Amino acid sequence: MNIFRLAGDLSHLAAIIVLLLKIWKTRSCAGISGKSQILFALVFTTRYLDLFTNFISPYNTVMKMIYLGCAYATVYLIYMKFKATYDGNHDTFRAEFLVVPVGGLAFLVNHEFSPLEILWTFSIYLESVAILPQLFMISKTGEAETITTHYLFALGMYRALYLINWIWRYYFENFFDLIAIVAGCVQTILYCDFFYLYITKVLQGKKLSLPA
Amino acid sequence: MVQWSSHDEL
Repeated sequence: MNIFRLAGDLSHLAAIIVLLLKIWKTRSCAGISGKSQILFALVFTTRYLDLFTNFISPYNTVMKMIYLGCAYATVYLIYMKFKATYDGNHDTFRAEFLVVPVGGLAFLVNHEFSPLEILWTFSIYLESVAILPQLFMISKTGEAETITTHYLFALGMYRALYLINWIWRYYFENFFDLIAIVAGCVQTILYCDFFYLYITKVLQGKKLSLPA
Repeated sequence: MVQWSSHDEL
């Protein structure tokens, strides 16, 4: 464990908690893409199948359980409890256009052709594009609530910090996982235009609105 | 190059 990976995990945890609290406190999931949240729940489910069979550390197990619990709680709030506030008309990104190619790629490019490893690879590839429905929804509505932008910033920073973690691990632990690194680069690049808007607008106290 | 062994990251 290094400071970049810990900061990344805490940023990820913060993002997940901020989103859950935003929906719970405002009793509304307006502006939130339910499809992205379903994809994230799928990412955690396919990545943490070894939760009970492969013990790494108490930290690892606890964080995995928190991520899984929050992901499913968020999906429940969006599609069940606060379904009336779900903005389905703007959450129209075709998620199957992500899941199918990612599923195919996981079969073709992986470290080992075994069920658990293919599912882990699927989760890594899927996570890199899972935010697209959310970014697409913001581009369609042309704006985002400030709390949602904080959620996205923390979520984007988590994988950016992981990129630094992988550089660190390469030099100090001689650890290298090309699949995670390439997917992490793609994932972080997808946030770049949002990062620009966040830094130039939200941090200046303005509301995030896109030129319609 | 120590590549993947068991995934120890979240």
